[in-house]
Amino acid sequence: SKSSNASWPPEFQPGVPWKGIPNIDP
Amino acid sequence: QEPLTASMLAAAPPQEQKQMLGERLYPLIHAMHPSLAGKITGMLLEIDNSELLLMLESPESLHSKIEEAVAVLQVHQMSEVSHKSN
Repeated sequence: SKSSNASWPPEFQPGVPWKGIPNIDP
Repeated sequence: QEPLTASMLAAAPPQEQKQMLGERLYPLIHAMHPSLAGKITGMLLEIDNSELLLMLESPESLHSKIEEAVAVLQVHQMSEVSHKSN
């Protein structure tokens, strides 16, 4: 469902492995 | 810290590439918008890696992109607040 968008955008934290963008096709 | 290059990025796995770009972008964004830096960086990381590299080399284009992201973020937050208050 695209109606629940509350967690957007994913927050980047320095030193923490970035996992904000899952499964992007090239 | 040495500048990030396309070949350095290419040598890393895709997830690591975003991490490397984020680590470079975050301090620059934090200097402009300390309270929003994490979210702005997260938004900018949705952009193509090659474009992010160009932005790291060109402060002007980075700044305009940051302002763009802040505007989008503010509209998003306002719509969320009005949504919750209803």
